[in-house]
Amino acid sequence: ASDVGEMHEDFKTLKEEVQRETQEVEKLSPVGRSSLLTSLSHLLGKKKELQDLEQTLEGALDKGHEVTLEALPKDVLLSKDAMDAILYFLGALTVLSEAQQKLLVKSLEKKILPVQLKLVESTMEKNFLQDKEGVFPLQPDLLSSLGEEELILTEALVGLSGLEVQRSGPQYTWDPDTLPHLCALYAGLSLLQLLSKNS
Amino acid sequence: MTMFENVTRALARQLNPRGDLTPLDSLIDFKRFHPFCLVLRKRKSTLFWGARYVHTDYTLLDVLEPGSSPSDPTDSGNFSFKNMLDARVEGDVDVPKTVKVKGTAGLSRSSTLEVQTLSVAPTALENLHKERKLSADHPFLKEMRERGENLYVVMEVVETLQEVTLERAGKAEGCFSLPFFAPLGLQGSVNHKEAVTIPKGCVLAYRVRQLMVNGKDEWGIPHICNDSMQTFPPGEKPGEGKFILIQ
Repeated sequence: ASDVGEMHEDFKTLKEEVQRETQEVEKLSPVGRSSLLTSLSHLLGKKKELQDLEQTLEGALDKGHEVTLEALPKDVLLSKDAMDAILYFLGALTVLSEAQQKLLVKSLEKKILPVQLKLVESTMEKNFLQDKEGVFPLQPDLLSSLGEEELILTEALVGLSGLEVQRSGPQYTWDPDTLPHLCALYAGLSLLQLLSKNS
Repeated sequence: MTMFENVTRALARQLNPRGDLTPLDSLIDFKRFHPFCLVLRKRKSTLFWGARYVHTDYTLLDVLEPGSSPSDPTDSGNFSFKNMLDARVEGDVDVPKTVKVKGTAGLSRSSTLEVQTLSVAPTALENLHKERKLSADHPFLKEMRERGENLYVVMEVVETLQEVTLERAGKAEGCFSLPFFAPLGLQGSVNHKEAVTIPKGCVLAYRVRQLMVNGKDEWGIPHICNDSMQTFPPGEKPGEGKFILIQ
């Protein structure tokens, strides 16, 4: 019954899983996506409230209740698949610490989510099945577009998931025990990037 | 990732690679993951970041009719770990019940984690099943039944034998504690803690099995279950059509 334990999958499987869920969110109208982004921006950094929302949504799905997103001019009714997908991403976001959630909001404001997503994706792609800790070179152009503040923000965000980036080199330290956290960060970044794309 | 999570994940990996031992995420919750504790499973979750079980405030014994208490969970082995964070590097099983790990970096050399596994004995469970029925009117059960939740019982735990203070060897600490983060209120939370004290008897990892309820007060904990099984018989949920607004 319990299928927690270790994961047997590769990065491609994670990427496909995340893509499947983002596609469901993408089906929301622009107003719906914008409303969802606003809601999440307010909740990120408040872990308890995020968890409460997760539980409420789970309950609503179980009971077959309808869920709507507050929006103007008209509230947006969520399909079951959209609720499922939102629940998936809430699960990922609640894995992150409050500090990371706040850093995500800050990154959203600074519009650096695509760079952060690329950084996480690139390192995971190379090391997903790597079960030994090690230091690896980082593609220099991955961070070259970031200014000092953005760099610090990014280092902190990924560092809190266990991906230590060193500017000298540049290089990063891979720690296989942090993989679940990085997977959650990857999913969280994917969702927020999608939602912020057209906003 | 917190030090506690690092340790529990490394422990689960070491004791039960690719198995169903679930590492505990949060030190504060350990008392709610003892044997017989009832936990909920997150409805929509993934293998990739786990965290599938959520604690409740009840144990199986709380929701059964009063009666004799089961025997204490049995101890099925002690283990000793050194430098848990480096377990993956040079883990080596010397004798069946002892794992010694040499480390290179990470935890302080003096940190040794002594743990034991405790599990609910099959006979204890059988006796409990024979002697005590479900307290059908228990408010918690009523609520869970109404919500159609699936309940799981913690059947096995890995817990600490001694209090232990684990220290991180301080790589990358401090690099985020820049004034830049002060407006975000992150100064305190971004700085990594360098030590954590894990109390004696603290659950670090656990195994669960699904609770099944038949009729009003019959219950069981099957050995094998799958995703389609439901704790409460289907068709008992009231189907109100409420709206929930997100914002």
